[in-house]
Amino acid sequence: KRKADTTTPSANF
Amino acid sequence: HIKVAKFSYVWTINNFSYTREEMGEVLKSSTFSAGANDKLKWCLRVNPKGLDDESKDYLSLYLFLVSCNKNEVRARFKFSILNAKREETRAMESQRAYRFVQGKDWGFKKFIRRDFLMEEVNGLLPDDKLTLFCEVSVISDS
Repeated sequence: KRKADTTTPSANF
Repeated sequence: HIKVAKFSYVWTINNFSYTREEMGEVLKSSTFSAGANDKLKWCLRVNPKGLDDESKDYLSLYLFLVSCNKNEVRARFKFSILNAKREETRAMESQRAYRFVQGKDWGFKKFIRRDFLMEEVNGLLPDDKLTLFCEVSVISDS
């Protein structure tokens, strides 16, 4: 199992 | 109680070695759902020459939530390549469920090395066709 990534990281406030 | 809806999709890309996408460019599959009445619509997005400099030697593969009727969806997923015998090989599975909203993707920037994929002896491109297999498990409250 692998840690996934995303092409659209969202900002966390 | 939780409910898990599991479904899969097969995407065959013909003449793979002739695809013209450059680094950062993407090929999209048709949309698919768990069932005919399911409101969640997904697609696969592949970057044949990677997403960026870090992944330029790889094929990148993502699961994309095209549309949904809820604020968010949690799903686990697994990608693999079907060889000439239609067997799953080179599977890569998400570590956990990921949160999707409409327009969001999750996947693997470094799904498979391009040189490994194109190496004929590995049998991953029979007749120059790349067949990607995606299994999705959508988790929701019942």
